[in-house]
Amino acid sequence: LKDSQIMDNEIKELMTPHEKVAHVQLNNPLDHALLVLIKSGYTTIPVLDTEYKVRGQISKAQILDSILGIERIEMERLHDYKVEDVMNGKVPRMNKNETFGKALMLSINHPFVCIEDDDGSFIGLMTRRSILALIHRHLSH
Amino acid sequence: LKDSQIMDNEIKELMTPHEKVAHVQLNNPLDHALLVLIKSGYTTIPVLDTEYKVRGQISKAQILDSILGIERIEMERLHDYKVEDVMNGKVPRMNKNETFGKALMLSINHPFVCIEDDDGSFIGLMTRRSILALIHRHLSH
Ligand SMILES: Nc1ncnc2c1ncn2[C@@H]1O[C@@H]2COP(=O)(O)O[C@H]3[C@@H](O)[C@H](n4cnc5c(N)ncnc54)O[C@@H]3COP(=O)(O)O[C@H]2[C@H]1O
Ligand SMILES: Nc1ncnc2c1ncn2[C@@H]1O[C@@H]2COP(=O)(O)O[C@H]3[C@@H](O)[C@H](n4cnc5c(N)ncnc54)O[C@@H]3COP(=O)(O)O[C@H]2[C@H]1O
Repeated sequence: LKDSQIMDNEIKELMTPHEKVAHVQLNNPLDHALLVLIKSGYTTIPVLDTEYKVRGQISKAQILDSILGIERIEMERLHDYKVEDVMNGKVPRMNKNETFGKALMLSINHPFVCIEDDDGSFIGLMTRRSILALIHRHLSH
Repeated sequence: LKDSQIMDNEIKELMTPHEKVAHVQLNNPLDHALLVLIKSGYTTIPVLDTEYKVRGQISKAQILDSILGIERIEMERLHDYKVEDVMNGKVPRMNKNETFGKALMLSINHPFVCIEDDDGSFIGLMTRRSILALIHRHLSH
C-alpha cells in the first residue's frame, strides 16, 4: 500500500481554506465564543490572535465546564470571562509544505489539524473528513 | 492502492467493544444523559433501547440546545425531559460481517459507526480514529 500517489497529495488542495473556518480571537468574551460555536454547529473551533496565528482551540464543552460549578449556568457571567482563560493551548498544527503522511498521522488523534504558512500564519484546516474522503477515492479505484 | 490486504480487515477486530462504549437508554432523563456525556468526555454517544438495539445518538450540544431558549439553563428542568425527546434518530450503522470498505465510506461523514450483530443488537463502535490508525499502519510499511 506504499502508494506514492496518495502520499503526494497537496495539503493545500485538501484543506478547508481559512475564510471558511469558524474561529474566535484570544480576547473575545466567552458569550461571543459560545454564540459562534452554536451558530457554526461545530464541536471545536480554532483560536487565533490579532496576527492571524493559531493560539489554541475552544469547544462548547470547555465553556460550559468552566462555569458548570453552580447549579444554573448564568449567561451574564459568560461575558466576564475571555476565550484565553478557558481555551486549550495545545492544538495540532503543521506547515503547508509538509507531507500528506504527516496530516494522516496527526489526524489519528485529532479531528482537525491547523495548516500554517511559512511565516506561521493560519491558512486552513485539514479535517478527518477530507483525509477519509481522499483515501476512500483511492481505495475504490 | 486497490490493496485487498486493507479491505480484508475484520470489522470486529477494529471496533471498540460495546462494554467500553458510553451509552444511554431511550427513557433516561436528560440530566442523567448530560452527566454521562460530561463524565465520559465524548461529544456524542449512542442511545440504546432495553433490547440493546441502537435507536439513535445524543450529544451535549443537543441537550443544551433543547433548553437554551431561556436565559438560564435550569438544571431542574433537565429532569423533566427524556433522551428520546431530544436525541437524533438517524445514526450510522452496519452489520459486523460487512466490509471495511463500507466502514471507511460511512466514516467520511460520521465520527463513528454502530456495529450490529445478525439479530440487530449493538456489539461495538467503529471510530474514525481506529480507521485512520489502520490506514496509517498500512501506508507506512
Ligand atoms: N455543518 C456541517 N456540514 C457537514 N458535515 C458536518 C457539519 N458539521 C459537522 N459535520 C460532520 O461531523 C464531523 C464532526 O464535526 P465536529 O464539529 O464534531 O468536528 C469538526 C470541527 O470541530 C472542526 N471543523 C470542521 N470544519 C470546520 C470549519 N469550517 N470551521 C471550524 N471548525 C471546523 O473539525 C472537526 C472535524 O471536521 P470533519 O469535517 O472531519 O467532521 C465533521 C463532519 O463530518
Ligand atoms: N477519552 C479520550 N481518549 C483519547 N482520545 C479521545 C478521548 N476522547 C476523545 N478523543 C479523541 O477525540 C476524537 C473526537 O472525540 P469525540 O468525543 O468528539 O467523538 C467521538 C465520540 O463521539 C464517539 N466515541 C468514541 N469512543 C467512544 C466510547 N468509548 N463511548 C462512546 N462514544 C465514543 O466517537 C467519536 C469519534 O471517536 P474517535 O476515537 O474517532 O476520535 C476521538 C479521539 O481521537
